[in-house]
Amino acid sequence: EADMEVIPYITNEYLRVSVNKDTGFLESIQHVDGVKVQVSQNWYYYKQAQQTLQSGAYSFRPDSDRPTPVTEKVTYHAVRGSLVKEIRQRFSDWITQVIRLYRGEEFLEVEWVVGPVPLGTDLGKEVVSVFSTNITNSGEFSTDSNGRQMMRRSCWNDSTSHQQKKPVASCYYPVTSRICIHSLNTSVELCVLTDRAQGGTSYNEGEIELMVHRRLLTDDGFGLEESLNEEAHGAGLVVKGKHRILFGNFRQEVDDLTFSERVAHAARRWQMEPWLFFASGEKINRRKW
Amino acid sequence: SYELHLLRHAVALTLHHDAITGTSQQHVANDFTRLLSEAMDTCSKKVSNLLSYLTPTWGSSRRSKNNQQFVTCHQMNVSQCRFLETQDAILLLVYNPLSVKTYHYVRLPAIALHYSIRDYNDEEVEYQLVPLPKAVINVPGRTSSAIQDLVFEAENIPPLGFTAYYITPVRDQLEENSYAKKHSVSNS
Repeated sequence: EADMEVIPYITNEYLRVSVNKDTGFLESIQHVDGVKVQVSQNWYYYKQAQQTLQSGAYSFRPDSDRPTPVTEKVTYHAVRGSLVKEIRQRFSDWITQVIRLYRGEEFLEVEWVVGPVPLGTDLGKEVVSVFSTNITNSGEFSTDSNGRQMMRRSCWNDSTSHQQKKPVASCYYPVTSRICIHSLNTSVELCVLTDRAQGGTSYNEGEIELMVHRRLLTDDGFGLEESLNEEAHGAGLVVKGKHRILFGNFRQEVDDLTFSERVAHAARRWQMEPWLFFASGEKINRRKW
Repeated sequence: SYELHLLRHAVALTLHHDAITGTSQQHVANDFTRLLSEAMDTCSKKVSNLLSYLTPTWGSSRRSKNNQQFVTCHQMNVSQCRFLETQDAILLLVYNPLSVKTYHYVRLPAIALHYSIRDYNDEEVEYQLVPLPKAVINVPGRTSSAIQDLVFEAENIPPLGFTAYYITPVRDQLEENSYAKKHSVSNS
């Protein structure tokens, strides 16, 4: 019988994950070896307004550089057991999420169900999950665009003489398996692993943003003549997926592996996770088994 | 084999930039999905055939090819698998495609409130039943009656190899009815 309590944290052998008692948002993750990171997470969306250049299959053209939060607080409850502990959050009618710890695993899993995206007065929404941390990454982040090599990214124009920030659409990069930020002074690095290719950025200090869903009534004029408004079962598409958060001291080795090597292993282990095959068991007698 | 050729062709086709990035009209995207699904479906019979060479013959004493039919469920992400939900006992093979040993948390749609899970050493495996979030139960198009996930850890899966589990639900209709009633009340 899973106990539905409201104690705002879950733990396993490695991590203690706390949510804010009042808002219900993720608040901090503490590793058993002492590293602690303040991390809050919320869902946002970029609105699509009537403008000359619009978002579509080929392009991302939000009407502002920062998205709108879906909510200011969530309802939540915990489900605990010997193998898996979860905190379940409800952001809105169309966004719910489970924060999960498995026994013996060093990552925090976030499983989200997003959709159908409501179409209000705007011409569509592009939905992002934003992790806000206390990591001072000086505007730098890294993403892998091919599942192997991490590339340094930044939203600042380093070509001009004075520091000029690019618009957010120019700072969205392909994330095939993971996006990371790290702090040179605290040596803490945090990575968010994806279960499929997504677009991502780190537009504000300490933030990681990943776009998981888009529902648009606009066309971007690149010749497709069709807007991104996929439907299923008579309603807008519902997407379900997972992110996994890993963090640690990137200067410390564990079992002779650097932090980035451990993240690469975790990403490959997820991407190539085991396949399940089922057969009827009724013909198998117990002795033979 | 012809089946593998079909799958290679479908995968190669969906490596086109329009398929990867989604810069194609909906009907083209649907056609990519159709091609992939048909090829995977055709291949699953081939995979089942190959797996039956890998697995010993459990029912009969003769050392012959085991004629077990293995199936894959493609909607486990919404806790749905018709085959699983209609069997009294299940043989589960967990195949590890990595070149290193791994372990993996298995989540299956649960139809009972108690289970017996035995590993290849015939030892009982610890499991946990986790209630499904409403958002998963209400996913449009989901038809499964399962309202819980059966979670357990598959350990020490050898590289490019598999481990096997024998799973039998322990049914208790009275208890299940009262649980389903209580759960539907809490749902509403």
